[in-house]
Amino acid sequence: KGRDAKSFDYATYHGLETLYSWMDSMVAGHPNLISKVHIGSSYENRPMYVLKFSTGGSNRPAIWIDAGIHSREWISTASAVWMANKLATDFGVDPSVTSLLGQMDVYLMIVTNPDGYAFTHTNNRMWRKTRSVNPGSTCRGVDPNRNWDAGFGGPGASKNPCSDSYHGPSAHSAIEVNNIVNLIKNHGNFKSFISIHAYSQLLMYPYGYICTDIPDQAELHSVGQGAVQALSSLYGTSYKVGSICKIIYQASGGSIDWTYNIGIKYSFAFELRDTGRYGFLLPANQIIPTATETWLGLKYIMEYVRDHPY
Amino acid sequence: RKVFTGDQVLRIDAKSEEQIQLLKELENTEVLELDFWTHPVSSDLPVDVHVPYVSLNVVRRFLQDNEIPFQVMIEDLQELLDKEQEDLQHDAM
Repeated sequence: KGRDAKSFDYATYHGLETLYSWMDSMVAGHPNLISKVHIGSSYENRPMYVLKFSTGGSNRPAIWIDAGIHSREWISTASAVWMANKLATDFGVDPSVTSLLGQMDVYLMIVTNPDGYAFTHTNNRMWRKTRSVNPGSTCRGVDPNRNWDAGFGGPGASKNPCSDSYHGPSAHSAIEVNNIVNLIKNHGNFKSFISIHAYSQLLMYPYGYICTDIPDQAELHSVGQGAVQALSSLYGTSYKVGSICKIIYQASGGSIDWTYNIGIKYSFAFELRDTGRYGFLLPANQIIPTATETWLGLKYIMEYVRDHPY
Repeated sequence: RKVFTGDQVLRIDAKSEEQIQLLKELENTEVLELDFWTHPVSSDLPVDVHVPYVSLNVVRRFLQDNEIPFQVMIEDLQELLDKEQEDLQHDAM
């Protein structure tokens, strides 16, 4: 199985079962570095897994990275797969990655909305939300990035179950969200939370639910600019940096607002390629270039977090 | 599997706050079943909207009548999806 990770095709989009099998091959290929953490189940009872990169210690300061919370944003999951392999293969080779994993743990969630992701492969490629049944409505699903307890139910989210930005009946009501919330709270030592979305080529920090600056706005903007400079150095892909509310729109109930408010200072959200040629349908031949440039930005943030303990 | 034959994705470049408000009204018109990939926020950000085939004429007319500039970002959504599926099957083999 260890060999499978090496021969895996990182340059195409894969179904859920293939990704779950690939996770097992990553664990088999890197037994002293990677473990697969089962954090709960989705609404339709699919297992939810996080790949934990750790070189030991107990409850070390940690970095969280998630992809695929909006299921149609396939490039985010595909980039996370490639970056997971990059993190594993650079350990012991790249001094900065080795130093990072010598001090911190990295939790990487490849498929954060498994029901939605499976549904995009079988029924509706444009599906975004979870697949939960909404009592009293024929419409299904909650927008898992409007369901967090941060300005929940405020502007930029809908109370209509048929809307793509339906916030759900209450904060953390989506089991997929609640599973992550429990892990973050129980762990208690996360120092960074990075959520990967697509598209628009943006790197954002809180807040989304209000348009006032966070106390750490200057620092996070500076880190964002450094990360985008590193990202753009490869192919010149242009990114914008700013708070969610100011750079795109007011959106309540978002994950990085909640994580920032519970004290995880280095909270960011990526919106990957592109800026409006293919939208959510980015061709597979752009997976590796997108992942490679994104890795440079992500690595910049992780190094900064490593070097700025708090 | 849901198909999107004839659906298009339009890129709309609103020129004023008034046009943004008109697009917000369009976004709230549920009967058109529009899927806003990016939302009407400000005139310096483009708005991408997936328009079902059956709503295309109404939406195009609305944009033209209100002189809101737009272009076709994806000519036929299903064609692009079919291409994506072909690529996936090719890679799988």
